[in-house]
Amino acid sequence: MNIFRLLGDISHLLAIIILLRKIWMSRSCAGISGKSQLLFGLVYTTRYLDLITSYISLYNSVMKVVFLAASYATIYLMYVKFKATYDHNHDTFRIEFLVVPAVALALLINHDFQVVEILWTFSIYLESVAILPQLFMVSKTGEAESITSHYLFALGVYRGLYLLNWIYRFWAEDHYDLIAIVAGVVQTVLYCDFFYLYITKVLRGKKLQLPA
Amino acid sequence: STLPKIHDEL
Repeated sequence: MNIFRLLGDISHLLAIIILLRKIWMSRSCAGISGKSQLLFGLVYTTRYLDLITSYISLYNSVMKVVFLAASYATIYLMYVKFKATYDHNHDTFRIEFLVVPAVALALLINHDFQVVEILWTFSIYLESVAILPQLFMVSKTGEAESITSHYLFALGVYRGLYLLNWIYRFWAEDHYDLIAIVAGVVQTVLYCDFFYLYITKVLRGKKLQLPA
Repeated sequence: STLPKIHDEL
């Protein structure tokens, strides 16, 4: 463990808590993409299967349970409890265009052709594009509530910090995982446009408005 | 590169 990965995990946890709290407190999921949340649920489910088989550390196991629980809770709130507030009209990204290529790529490019490893690889590829429905929805509605933009910022920063973690691990442990790194770069780059808007607008107290 | 035997990251 290193400071970059710890801060990254904390930022990731913060993002998930911010979102869950926003939906729960406002009793509404307006402006939130349920499709992205479904994809995140799929990412954690396919990646954390080893929760039962391999024990790495208490921290690792606890965080996996928290991420899975928070993800399922968010999906439950969006699609069951507060589904009347779910914005179908703006959450229209075709997620099959993300899932199918991720499956294909995981079968083609992986470290080991075993079920758990293929699922892990699929989760890495899918996570790199899972935010697209949410970013697409923000661009369609043309704006995002500030709490939603804080959520997106924390979520984008988490994988950015993981990039620093991978640089550190390459230098300090001579260990690197090219699949995770390439997907992590793609994932972080997708947020760049949002990062720019967040820094220049939201941090100045303005609403996040995308140029129409 | 020492390929990750197990994935120790979240």
